[in-house]
Amino acid sequence: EKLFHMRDHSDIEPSNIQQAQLVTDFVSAQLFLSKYGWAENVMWEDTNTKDNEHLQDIHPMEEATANSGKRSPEPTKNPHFIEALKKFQKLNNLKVTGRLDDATITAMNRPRCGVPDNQVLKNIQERPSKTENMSKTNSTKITNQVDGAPKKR
Amino acid sequence: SKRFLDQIMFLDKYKKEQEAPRGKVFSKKLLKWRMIGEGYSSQLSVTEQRYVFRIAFRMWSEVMPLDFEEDNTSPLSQVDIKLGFGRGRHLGCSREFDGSGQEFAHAWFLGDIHFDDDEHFTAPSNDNGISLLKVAVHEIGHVLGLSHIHRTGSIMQPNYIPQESGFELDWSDRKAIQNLYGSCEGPFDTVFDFVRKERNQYGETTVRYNTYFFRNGWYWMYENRNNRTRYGDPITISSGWHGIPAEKIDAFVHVWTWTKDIYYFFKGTLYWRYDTENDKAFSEDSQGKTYPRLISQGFPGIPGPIDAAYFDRRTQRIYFFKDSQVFAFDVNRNHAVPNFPKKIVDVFPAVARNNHPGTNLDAAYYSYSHKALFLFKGKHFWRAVSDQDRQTNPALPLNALFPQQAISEQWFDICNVHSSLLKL
Repeated sequence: EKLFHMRDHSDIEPSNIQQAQLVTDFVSAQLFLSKYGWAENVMWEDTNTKDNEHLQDIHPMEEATANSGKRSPEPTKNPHFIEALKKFQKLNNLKVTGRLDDATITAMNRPRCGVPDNQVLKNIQERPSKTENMSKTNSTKITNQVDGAPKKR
Repeated sequence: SKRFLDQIMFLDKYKKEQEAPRGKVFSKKLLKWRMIGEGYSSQLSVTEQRYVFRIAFRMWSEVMPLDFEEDNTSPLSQVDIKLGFGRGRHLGCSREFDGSGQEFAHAWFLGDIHFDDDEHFTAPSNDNGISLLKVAVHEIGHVLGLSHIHRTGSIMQPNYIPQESGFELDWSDRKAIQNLYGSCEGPFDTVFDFVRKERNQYGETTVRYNTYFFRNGWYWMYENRNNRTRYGDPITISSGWHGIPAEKIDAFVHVWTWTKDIYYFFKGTLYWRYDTENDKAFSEDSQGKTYPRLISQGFPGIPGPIDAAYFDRRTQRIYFFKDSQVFAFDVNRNHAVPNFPKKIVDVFPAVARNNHPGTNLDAAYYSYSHKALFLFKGKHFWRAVSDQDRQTNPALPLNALFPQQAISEQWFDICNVHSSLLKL
């Protein structure tokens, strides 16, 4: 353990705080992908009806389209899931495997903003070529004073 | 009371949806923000929260043509951006927080930003935990209309990246927000390179310069190599330049010859001499004569007030611009040059017909970075033909002015901040 704590104990995990449900398996990964816009309104039926309600509760805004009667293929082989997973892996610079591997689960569990990711901006304009170049030939060598790395505000 | 709060939040949001611009951006130039009283953090003091949010809003204001002002008095419906902390189901929001870990905040297009109070947010001075400043800047970006950007270095990445020493909005994030709101423009009072001589460790004299843009009561230092202003600018003139007027400087001139090295500031009918050793204006000269002085006394033949001025090291003259005329002053003979004043358009003719600033310049700026003279007026500049230009095209008259260009397309992101945020 650390040799000392912050005097205000701000570095000690307060016990009474509810911990976020982490992504650990197919269902939680599915929730994540759906919640953060990686999978359009896809309702992947699961044999356990309780999970279904659970899904509906968390996503009241996403209409639950009943996948009536048809049994979905083995969860991780679901094409929608795989496609969404690949999209997530690609944009998070992960190996695009389409499988719920450890690296992907770790990425999903990183602290993040709650706004969905499904709006991706176009390519941002690159820096124009007009950056000044310091001429070396100037008789009086005048250099532009630069402050280097950003100072902490 | 909870139900009442939900109703207020709902009605407020419904009303705003009706008034809000159809697109994804605010149409107003001044946005009001407020910390929600029922949504203070349980871990940071209100003072710390306010301090962080002020910095966050300033960081955006420094790179876009919008100002932000905290407003704790107007009706809630007139407040554009509301910020608050909550845990689980919170502040009438339909998107529940998940406890400590994973989701730490979210923002709604119409301006509500919620932070998960189960997260361990920290103020800038403390590096452990999640930087409230970084999250606030990210969420404000959403409110302004930016989506997530999956690009290393972008503040709009969805995942929280523990902050290096000091994070700032990089070039691409600036262009992303300027794609929505346009770039910052507007006239400057004066622009100049401030040259200093220093002795390095080997005793050699090196000459360094910094570029400054002045407007009203504040100024920016411009980092030419980085195509941006210094992080944290603008700041007040009085905090950086001592003994000169606190606002609306007309001109700065550096008389630099083999025998002279003098720095002048001009405002109205007066001028000040600046002491670079002690970084303040001289109060008097070696004969005990005080500053400031009348321009007409210090520069016989030159009437104040002036619009702009610069020192030409080739001719060793100061050129003073006033209305449509330009005066020349010989610093060695210490008097106005005969057969001046002349019309600006005659001394600095237009390369392209009628494309000329004409009268009432804002600034005359010789840039060591660009090795050229620039005349500023409004949002545009006119570059004067330089020696280099004449080598490639001898037909060009000396000091002729190339067609106007937008200042914001050569000197980037020089943006005002609201007066309430000038001093943090």
